[in-house]
Amino acid sequence: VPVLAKNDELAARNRERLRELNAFAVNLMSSPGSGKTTLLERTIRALDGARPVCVVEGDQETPLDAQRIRATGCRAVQINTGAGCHLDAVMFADALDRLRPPADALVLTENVGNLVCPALFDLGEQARVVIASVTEGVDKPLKYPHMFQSADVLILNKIDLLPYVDFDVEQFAEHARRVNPRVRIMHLSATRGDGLGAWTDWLLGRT
Amino acid sequence: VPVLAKNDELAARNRERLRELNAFAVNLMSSPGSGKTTLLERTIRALDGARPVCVVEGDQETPLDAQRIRATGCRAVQINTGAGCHLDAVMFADALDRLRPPADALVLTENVGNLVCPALFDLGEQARVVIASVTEGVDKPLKYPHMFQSADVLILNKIDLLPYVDFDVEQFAEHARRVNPRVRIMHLSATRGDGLGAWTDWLLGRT
Ligand SMILES: Nc1nc2c(ncn2[C@@H]2O[C@H](COP(=O)(O)OP(=O)(O)OP(=O)(O)O)[C@@H](O)[C@H]2O)c(=O)[nH]1
Ligand SMILES: Nc1nc2c(ncn2[C@@H]2O[C@H](COP(=O)(O)OP(=O)(O)OP(=O)(O)O)[C@@H](O)[C@H]2O)c(=O)[nH]1
Ligand SMILES: [Mg+2]
Ligand SMILES: [Mg+2]
Ligand SMILES: [Zn+2]
Ligand SMILES: [Zn+2]
Repeated sequence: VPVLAKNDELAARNRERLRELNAFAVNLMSSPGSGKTTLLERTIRALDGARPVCVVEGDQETPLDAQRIRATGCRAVQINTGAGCHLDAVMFADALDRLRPPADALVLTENVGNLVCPALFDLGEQARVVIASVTEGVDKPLKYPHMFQSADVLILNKIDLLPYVDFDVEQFAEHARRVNPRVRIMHLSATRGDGLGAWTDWLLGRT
Repeated sequence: VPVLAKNDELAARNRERLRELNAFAVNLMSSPGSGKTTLLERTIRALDGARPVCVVEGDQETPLDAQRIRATGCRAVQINTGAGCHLDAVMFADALDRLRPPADALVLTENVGNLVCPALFDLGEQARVVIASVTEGVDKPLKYPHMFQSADVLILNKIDLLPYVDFDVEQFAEHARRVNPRVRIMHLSATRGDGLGAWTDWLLGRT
């Protein structure tokens, strides 16, 4: 059985397991340092218990991101992939075993910082969220199309830096919609909190 | 023969081929959007013919980066990897066939934007240069250690944005030296030109 087919079978079982819990699982992906962990920290605090949250953290090395999440009072497990460049359904299944999400939980997974490989591996999530930041350039959707095509939501982060960088927000949206015509785009600053409300509304299923 | 061993055999032949040309080949790696192409554009203009330059561009999709390089008057070939996440020795050998670098050339390769996989594939370069930008956070060397361990030079780019971001330059250097004690660190702004002289001096073998 080819590697990807095997992965997808287990992903389907993960998806079913989460459905039985009425959990909402999100696979959060981006380049290194686009703001995934910062957004999760802000999100957990903003949700303020509206729904139980647990987090799966993926990185090549270190427990740093899971530690940041736990500092908010939220449960997190850290996966270290070593030389690996993406999370897969096996790792996600193991993480769910360790995490034991309660009924109705938001299960938020921060994938390895990488705009390439994570897009190719279904974990069993219900939704995929991709973060791009205004410091990375407007052409990323065209150059890394598999990632941007796979997104349900596309967060443009670090909008507080717009005055200092050469970034055309309209052109970025145009490129994003060329590879993914129906993607939902949100503008955010994870550090300042701009746009956080629209994001948490979407997470809570209100929009 | 395992995949990586086969790669390394061809890389060794690429290395020898470049040595016979007295060429200096650099493998330039970073996260998406850290400034690889912008740095190459500035470098070519700053070198102003001091040495012949040719460029190998690697991206999943589009000819955009090779086009930007050619706009400077410099020869470039574009490799598109499709779903692939890194350049390898086969692609690099093909690129050299297309590029036909002259004697004494600087052969500058911009790898796929990815802090993970490119570190694992020897192309046949003489040196590896990694770019990190001040917008990505200080912990990247710890979290992506294979990439930072493999660097001969580590360029900290976008220093013009330091007033607007939370980035401790000393802490970053400390993390980088923890995984790579002898790495040479350079501070640059590819857009403004700060630090360009030290970089071109190194390229020309003057330091
Ligand atoms: N100016 C600004 N900086 C931000 C914003 N969001 C995050 N950052 C900064 O960007 C850097 C990286 O943030 P992280 O949240 O660690 O990024 P990440 O995507 O989790 O990084 P990896 O897990 O290593 O891939 C940190 O220095 C953050 O403070 C934002 O909205 N504006
Ligand atoms: N403020 C600032 N922006 C920069 C600097 N260098 C590059 N940029 C910007 O960063 C964005 C990405 O630059 P690129 O040179 O395309 O980055 P790249 O690493 O080649 O990107 P990929 O090839 O897609 O991985 C562009 O909008 C550049 O203008 C810098 O020193 N300072
Ligand atoms: Mg993180
Ligand atoms: Mg580029
Ligand atoms: Zn990969
Ligand atoms: Zn890879």
